[in-house]
Amino acid sequence: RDILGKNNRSAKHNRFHFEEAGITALNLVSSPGSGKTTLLEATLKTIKHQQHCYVIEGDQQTTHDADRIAATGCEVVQINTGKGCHLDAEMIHRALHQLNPQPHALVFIENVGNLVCPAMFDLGEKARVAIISVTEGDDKPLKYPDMFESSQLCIINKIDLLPYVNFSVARAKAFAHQVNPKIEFIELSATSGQGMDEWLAWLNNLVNASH
Amino acid sequence: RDILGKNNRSAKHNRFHFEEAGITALNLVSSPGSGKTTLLEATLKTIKHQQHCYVIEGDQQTTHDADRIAATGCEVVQINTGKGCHLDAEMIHRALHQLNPQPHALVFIENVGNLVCPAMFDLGEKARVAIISVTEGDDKPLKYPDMFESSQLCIINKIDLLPYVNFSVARAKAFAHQVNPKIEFIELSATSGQGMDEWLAWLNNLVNASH
Ligand SMILES: Nc1nc2c(ncn2[C@@H]2O[C@H](COP(=O)(O)OP(=O)(O)OP(=O)(O)O)[C@@H](O)[C@H]2O)c(=O)[nH]1
Ligand SMILES: Nc1nc2c(ncn2[C@@H]2O[C@H](COP(=O)(O)OP(=O)(O)OP(=O)(O)O)[C@@H](O)[C@H]2O)c(=O)[nH]1
Ligand SMILES: [Mg+2]
Ligand SMILES: [Mg+2]
Ligand SMILES: [Zn+2]
Ligand SMILES: [Zn+2]
Repeated sequence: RDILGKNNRSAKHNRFHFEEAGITALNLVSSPGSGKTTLLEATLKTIKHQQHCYVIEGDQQTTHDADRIAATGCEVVQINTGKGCHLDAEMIHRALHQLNPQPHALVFIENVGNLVCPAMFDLGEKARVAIISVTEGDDKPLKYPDMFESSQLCIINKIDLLPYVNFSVARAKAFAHQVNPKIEFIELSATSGQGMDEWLAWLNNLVNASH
Repeated sequence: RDILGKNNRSAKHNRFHFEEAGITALNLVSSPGSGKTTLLEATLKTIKHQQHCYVIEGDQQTTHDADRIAATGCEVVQINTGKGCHLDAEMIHRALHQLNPQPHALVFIENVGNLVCPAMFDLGEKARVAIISVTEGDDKPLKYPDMFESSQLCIINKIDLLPYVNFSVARAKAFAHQVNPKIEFIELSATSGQGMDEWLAWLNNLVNASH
């Protein structure tokens, strides 16, 4: 089936748009409820005065996540996929023309909560960030390998809950490295703020690399 | 596309197999890491002497979950879906002919961790049980409605962690009822054992209804 072929052509087109305008696009992927929106809220509140940001939200239904992002003052577009299990490059292309991001902006794409299907769909992003929560178990990188294989960064979120769960950070990292030796890690808590400095520094490096 | 049509025919065939032999089949669905395998381990250890059980495990990769189930002494088959994001009725049909469950058995099917795609694929089960963890946020029933609409029971798991997260049980239930007014709820902790009695009683009723 040529679905992936067509998607890759559309992703290339998006990437051309982004690079032409010096825009850094990120694709945030995770299981449902790992903390993508919470991390975005905390990030936007901190950097909104130094960096022009936009958000594209993907969910089966509701505008819950877009409403939370709008409340930070950030421009956001909500895509509802209905029965669809992932965002694709064409949806992003349409959203981009709605948002009309300024040159040198930072565009966050929050994908549908799903560790499987979004792995196959390039959106034209500069980097893909997989988020796992310490409450989900440390075996996810091996059980859902495609997503970790295709991500540059793995955020281990909700580390404030580590004392209450049997999650081994070392094991999760070893499993992720088995699938993708180049993947980087950041441990953080989107609610307590621990590790946010490291994440903001990583973002800063990525944005500077785009100019 | 006739994928769903073909799957429904295969599901009907499975259901015929099950009803013919008085077998109760359950389809457990959730996000990755909500606690499906942990719940099965706790359940099997408690009922293995009164009820003949079998498990069919679904994951993209690894036999981690089947190994955990086998360690309880229960017969289990692992299905690896590769790039596939859900179990389908044909996969279950093949697994059934491998397991050859005895009449009046209880067959648990643990689906791939994914709140989207498995909702569309009937496996021939008697009941579908959606599990949400209090660590995922209480908005999931509205954001991923198809899965809750097609489930008879919603287990709210990891209630031992409620003191550490901002999850409202009442809100989650109200959202699930908005999508499916008939859905039932059980609050439990698969690790502390709280609520397990209610779950075992629910299972017992289901099995007795099959005879
Ligand atoms: N304790 C703790 N809770 C967190 C953290 N990050 C997020 N949460 C909670 O986790 C739940 C889900 O967070 P969201 O940000 O909505 O997760 P999401 O990945 O955007 O969810 P979807 O968009 O539905 O896939 C909420 O109850 C958050 O408050 C964290 O670092 N620590
Ligand atoms: N605190 C607490 N942790 C739990 C509970 N149930 C499961 N866990 C933990 O949650 C993590 C994931 O549990 P699993 O049973 O592997 O989840 P799963 O739904 O089978 O995961 P997948 O098969 O990968 O989708 C593990 O670290 C478990 O120990 C619970 O009731 N309370
Ligand atoms: Mg979100
Ligand atoms: Mg499991
Ligand atoms: Zn899918
Ligand atoms: Zn048959």
